[in-house]
This record gives sequence, structure tokens and C-alpha cells, in this order.
Amino acid sequence: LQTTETFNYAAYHNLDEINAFMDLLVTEKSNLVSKLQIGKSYEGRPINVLKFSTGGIKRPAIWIDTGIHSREWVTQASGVWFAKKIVDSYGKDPSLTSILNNFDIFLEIVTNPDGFAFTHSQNRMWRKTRSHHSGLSCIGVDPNRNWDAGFGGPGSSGNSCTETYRGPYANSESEVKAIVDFVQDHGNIKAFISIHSYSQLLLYPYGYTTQKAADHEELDALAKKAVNALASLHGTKYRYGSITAAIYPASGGTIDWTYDQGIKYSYTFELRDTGRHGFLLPASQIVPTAEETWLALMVIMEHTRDHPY
Amino acid sequence: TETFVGQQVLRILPEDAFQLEKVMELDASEKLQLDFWRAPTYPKSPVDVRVPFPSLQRVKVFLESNGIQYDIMIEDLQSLIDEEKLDMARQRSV
Repeated sequence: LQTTETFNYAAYHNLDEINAFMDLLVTEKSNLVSKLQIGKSYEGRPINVLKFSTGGIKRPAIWIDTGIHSREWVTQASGVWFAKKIVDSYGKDPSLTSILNNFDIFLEIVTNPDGFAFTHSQNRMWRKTRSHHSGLSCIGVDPNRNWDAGFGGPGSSGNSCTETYRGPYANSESEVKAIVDFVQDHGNIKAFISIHSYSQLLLYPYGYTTQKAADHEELDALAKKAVNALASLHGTKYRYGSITAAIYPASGGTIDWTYDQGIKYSYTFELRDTGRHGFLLPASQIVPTAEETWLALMVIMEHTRDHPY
Repeated sequence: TETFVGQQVLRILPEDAFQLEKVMELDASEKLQLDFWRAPTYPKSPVDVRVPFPSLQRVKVFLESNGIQYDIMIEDLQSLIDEEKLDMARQRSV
């Protein structure tokens, strides 16, 4: 890999290739991008986050993570595309430039590196972490049921052999704990966007309760605006709503925790399934998926910039 | 390496609350080793499920006997995975 210009954004890449891409981006744009290691995975892999910053200390920030469920490959691939888009847009796109002049953006492209490596080497359909907790018969915890938000409630499983196993206790997964520590230590994150695939949804809290979030109306209106922007590019239709209303109860989820931490603009995406390929979305759809998602991300980031709290 | 030979992904469309409940029964059955890609939520909302080869007949019979509409979303999961691998190898060589 020579430059991020020659990197193939329309192909799926393994963990080493994504790590190499991140290093290259940092080298090419060291005035804008740096790489932080916020922790280590269960199997000892670094948990890396790209920080896009134009300066300042602990500026208000926007967090984006992709690929907490390892088999959702279009998500990590979109994360790579977002990273390149941010550096290419800074100084050219006035809106993104003004966001970066006021906010830092943190982007975690591979949120579950052990699981992601496992999908490339052993089991393409692996979704969970790769941790093993003593006394349990099966490996792996669903990291989107492991947060301290209604932990252990409906929509999560206590059986380690299921796909929605919540883990023995909240934050038991180092991949989750690393983000928890980072968010709490930072203390000034204003928007938190966690990206999954598939089924074309934009969701906001709550998942662990049917109670409406205090900011329900604002979150709903912003979601509507974001999905309209997304659809404007390729006509991809998204549904939106609270997790419980739009899909089903799911306890211990990421954005319920971030919202309860005071991060008002907490959203989660489920990206494309166009063509009914599920998690095996053809690589030709990576760039269109990322492009349309970017429009929705911009709407959320602009709103965050324009509505300080 | 885990193979998925003979596995299919079904798209199920429960028409009403009764059919939805039946699909949820499938979800609860550990014996069948089903992997729900898109879990049952509401009537008329599609449910996508990866079915291991040994459970395929039983699941289809269960759905048909309860009058639940489904179609095959992915006919041969392993072939799609192989295609994806080939595509990645081709991209690397380019």
C-alpha cells in the first residue's frame, strides 16, 4: 500500500490491511489525524481509534464506531471510507471544516478486532467477542448487550452459547470497557454514533425500556432528517425510531449507556441489505453504502454543532 | 475453518401475531442451532435466519405446516462466502 489514494475502498480488507491503512492516513495527514490506542482486546490486539483534530484540548467531540459485530463487514469497510472522506473534506467542504474547527472526531473502525480477525480466518459468520469466561461452555459475548444500561434485562441472553449472550457482568468485555473508560475520561463527547449492519435502520434510545428518552422529540426529528438525507443519494429507504419501538427490546446496548451518560445525540445505524445478501453484501456496494451513510452522519454532526448543550 | 456447506438463509414473513409467535418458538429452540440475522419483531416484518443443513428440512416443514410464508434468501451460503474470498484475493493481486 503506497498511499491512501491507491487504497481500494470498494473491496473488503482484513485487520492488517485496515491497520496499515490507518497508519498511512496518519503519516499522510499528521496535522489532522492521529491514532490512539484506547485498550487491548481479549486476545491482546490493540484497540485503535483515529482522532481527527484541528487542535485544542478536550474539545467537544463526536464519536463514531464501526464494526462492534464482527461479521457486519460493510460497516468496517464504511469506517475506512469515512476516515478518508474526513481528511479529504477538511478545508474543502465548508460544513465539515466548520465541524472540525469546533469539534474533534473520534473514529473506531474495528471495534471488535478479535471477532473481525476470526471472521477472516475461521468463521465468516462470527458476531461476538472472542472472550472466554470461566465456567462457561461457549466463547464470546455480544458486545452490544454488555453495557451498563439495563444490563441483564429483556432482549439479552444469559446463555453463553447464544448470539446475544450479555456476558457475566456489565463491561466484562475489554472492547466495551475501553470505550467506557475513554468516554468517561474524555467527558466532553456530544454525539455518539455506533454503526452496525444490516436492515436499514436509524435508531435512538431506549432499547432496555419502553420509556421514551427525555429528548425523544428532538432525536426523532433529527433521525427523520438524517434518513431523508441518506435516501437522497441512492433512494435507500431507512426506518427510524427508538430501539424498542423500531425493532425489539435490547438491554445492555451501546447507545442506551451513552445516552444515560448525558450524550444527547446517541444514535445507532443498521446499514444496507440491498439485494438481500445480508452480511455478505457484495463489495460493489461498499462505496454507495458509505456515501449515503455519510450524508446522514453529516446531518447529525451539523445538528450537534449547531445545538450546543 | 468453519464451513457453511448446505446452509441456507431463509426470509420468513409472519402474517399475524400467531405466526410471529410460531417463528419466535423457532428462535427459542436451541436444538435447531438457528442464527437469526434479522430477529422476529412484528407481523409482516421480515425475519432472516441462517439454517444449518441438518435443521433445514425440519424448519421448512415447521413453517409450511403452520402456513407461514417464506422464501430462500440465500440458496447456498458457502458459495457466496467462497465468491467473497475469491473477490478479495483478486483485489489483492490487482
